[in-house]
Amino acid sequence: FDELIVETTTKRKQWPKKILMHAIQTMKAEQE
Amino acid sequence: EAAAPGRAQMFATVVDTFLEKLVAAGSYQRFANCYRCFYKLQPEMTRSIYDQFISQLQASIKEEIQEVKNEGNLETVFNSLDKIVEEAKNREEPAWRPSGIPEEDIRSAMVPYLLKHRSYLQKILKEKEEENRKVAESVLAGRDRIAELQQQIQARKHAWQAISKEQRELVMTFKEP
Amino acid sequence: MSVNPMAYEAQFFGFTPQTCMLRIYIAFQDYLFEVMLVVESVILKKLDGFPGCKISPLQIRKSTEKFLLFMKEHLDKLFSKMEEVLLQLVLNIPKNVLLPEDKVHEQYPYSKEQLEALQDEIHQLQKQYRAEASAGQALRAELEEQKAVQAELEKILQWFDGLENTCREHGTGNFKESFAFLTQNAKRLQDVLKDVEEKSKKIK
Repeated sequence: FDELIVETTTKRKQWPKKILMHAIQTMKAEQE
Repeated sequence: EAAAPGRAQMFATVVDTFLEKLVAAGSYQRFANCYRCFYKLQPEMTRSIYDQFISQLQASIKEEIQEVKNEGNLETVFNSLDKIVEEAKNREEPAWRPSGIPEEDIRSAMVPYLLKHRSYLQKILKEKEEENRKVAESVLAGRDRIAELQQQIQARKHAWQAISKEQRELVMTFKEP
Repeated sequence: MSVNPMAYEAQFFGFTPQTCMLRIYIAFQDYLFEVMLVVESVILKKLDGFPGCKISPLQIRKSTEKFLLFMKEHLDKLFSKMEEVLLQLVLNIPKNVLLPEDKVHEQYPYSKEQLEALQDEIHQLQKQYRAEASAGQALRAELEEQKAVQAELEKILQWFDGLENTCREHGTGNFKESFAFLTQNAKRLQDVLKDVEEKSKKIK
């Protein structure tokens, strides 16, 4: 349970940035 | 009013208090009482064993706490949490918390970039419209120019046609009736 | 009792506070056991130095257990107090606090509908831009075409100019007038001719 909590909350902390990187790349590519 | 102690200091204080109370609970009287037979035989030895027991226990516990602090980088982490809490001190209502539905929570993270993207698109659309407006003006001017040229050509053509008509008539007049 | 996973704290610290406390508790407990064993072994060794003494190892073991039990009870009581205080005041994130990585939720509390509306707007803008871009291409294409057409038409006009210049070079200033003049003269000639014919008839 503890590992699950740490794993989930680590994703909550890190993954928005990762997803955003891809989204921003997509937007930049589209702008180019 | 003295500033409320930070988390790091509070952590240290609480652990120290715990240790004090634990040592106080495990007093020498208590220890000698439990090892009564040995205490009667060797009271000084009992005391020195007890003293070593306590200092060893304290050292181990302090070492463990230091290890946890190092591993979790707790000093720095506590200080940065103090700052974050300090920044929020003027907020009363409960702050946002993860909903447990990632798709929902990622939404707000996307918004600032989508807004930026939107304003970029609005900007280039405006530029493109302005650019096209100018080109459209030149196209209209070009169309007028062409119409004008065509009219001129028509006029010249009609003038020549008129002359050639008169020419034919003239020739007719020379022909034998 | 529902467990509070303290997920938000875990997001910040990188570990769950309860686990952190559990780890500390287990360490403390291990130390207490270890150091008690050391105490007992030291006492037993000391007793070896008194061969006549009647204290048995079992007695010492019972004393150890008695003191250990006592210490363990106090450890548990004190530790749960410490844990309660630390979980409440140190290893916790107050309800009104938002972590830096989540600031965006405070600034842009967008609902699903709002986000969809924003995305629709972006798609709309993209469509409009594409339309404008192709319109621009069409306009520029027409401009090119107009250049060619204008050049052709100007060439034709120059041709007419050339024609008139040719006439001018050969004495006929304005071709139309001179042609009218020619026509007049021709008519006058005809009249004269007719006149001459009539007179010649009379003379015969």
